Parts: sequence; structure tokens; C-alpha cells
Amino acid sequence: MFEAKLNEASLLKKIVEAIRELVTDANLDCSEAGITMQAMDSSHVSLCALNLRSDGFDHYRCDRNLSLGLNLANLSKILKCAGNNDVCTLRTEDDADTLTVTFESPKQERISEFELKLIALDAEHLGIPDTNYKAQVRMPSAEFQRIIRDLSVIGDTCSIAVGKDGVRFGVEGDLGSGSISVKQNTAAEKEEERVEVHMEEPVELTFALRYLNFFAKATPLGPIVALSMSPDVPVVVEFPIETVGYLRFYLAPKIDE
Amino acid sequence: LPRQVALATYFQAH
Repeated sequence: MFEAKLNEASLLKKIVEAIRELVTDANLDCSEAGITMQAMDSSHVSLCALNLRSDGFDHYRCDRNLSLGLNLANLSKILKCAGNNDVCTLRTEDDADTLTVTFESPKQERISEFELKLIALDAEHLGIPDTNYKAQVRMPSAEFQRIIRDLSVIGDTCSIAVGKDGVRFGVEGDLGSGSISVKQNTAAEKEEERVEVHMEEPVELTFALRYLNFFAKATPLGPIVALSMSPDVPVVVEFPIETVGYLRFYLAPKIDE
Repeated sequence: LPRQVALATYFQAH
């Protein structure tokens, strides 16, 4: 059997809300090591990769590897029935065609149980090569979210340029052009307010703002976002999930003809 | 206008 218990249903809610507009259906791949998920958007331009380590759960048991095919809109409907502080348990028997989702309120006075139908999905896995990224930026996720949202009003594509002093987001549109630069700031009192740049060489790439906006929906997962870039390869936008794992998005660049 | 590249250009399906 498979059983995974999370102290806070809100974590699962945040994960599903972060990806459900990008991805319709996905396989949750469960093993002794934890839960992973990899799924592309319907245009095959971006990919999200979730990793939740088994030791990040309050209880975790997985007797044999299994893939649980889920419709994320339906999972979202069920998660709406959970209180944020409810304990959430995912459970399935071997060869079952449903996933049992249980929510228990903190004082155990309310217990909800749902059976979500599983779906058969083609498991199309992409091999993501190990990459030594030439430029990496860690910055507050709320700042990233705001920049992407603001630039989306002006244009469809955004350049991201990492230099030694910081990162510059540029946009062009019918009304004109603009940029927002965020400077390296490693002296901020709180770690989550710091902007850190690690760079072997300056990198500038261009991306569709539509997808960066989808990624920014993961902002509630944590205070930090990490961008990793190398010339002519997809950017990695990572939202670390404290003590449990991460949610990463990969986005192929736009290239000038 | 810049052209959107597909992810499969970089990552191989298996």
C-alpha cells in the first residue's frame, strides 16, 4: 500500500494551485524515496517537476513503486474541502483505481474522506540533463511574482539578463519598452529578503511572460525563488519547499530568427 | 519576433 501524511493540507493545496493552470493531468510517481511528478504543459514549451522527499512527511509508506494518474482540476476540488491546518493523508491500496484523500481537523472533531478516481496516463518522461548553470539568482519570490505580473501588462516576452550586479527583466510592447533591475543584496537582515547572484558569465535569455506568470503562481510555497540560466538552454525557476523538497519549472527560451 | 523553442529540443523523451 501507499500512505503519505502531511501535517498541513495547505501545502498540497499550494502545490496543486501552482500547477493546475499549466498542467491538466499528471502522474504522481510514488516510491520509497518520496513523491515526484513531472508534467509538460499542452504546448510542450514548459515542464514542471515536483519532488517531495519521504522524510518530509509526517508518515510515509510505499511498499512498491506506483504511478497515480490524477486530474489536477478534480484534485483541486477535493482540496478545497480541506482546512489549511487539517492533517491530510493520501492513501491507496495496490492496484486500486482510486486515491483516498483524508482531512482531519487539528482537534480531530471533523474528519473528511474522499475517493478520487485515478486515470491512466501515458508516462512521457523527459530526461533533464545535468547542467552546470552559468548564472543563478536567488531572490524573494514575491518580488519575482510582482515583476512578472507588472511586465505582462506591457508585453508578451521578457528578457532576463543576469550580470554581476544583479538581474534585469526587460520588456517591449506596443506602448514602448521598459525594464526592472534588481540589485544583488546579500546584506539584507532576513535571508528571504536577500538577492544573491552566482555567476560564471553574464547570461541573457528571452521568455514568454505567459509561462513565467503561470510559474509565479507557486509563490505561496515559500519566500524564495531561484532562477538558473545558461546560454541557449531552458531556464529553471525553482521554488524550494522548506524541509520537504521543491517545485521546479523549466521553460524553453524564445530565440531570434 | 523571437521564435518559441519546444522543450523537446533540449530534453529527450524516454
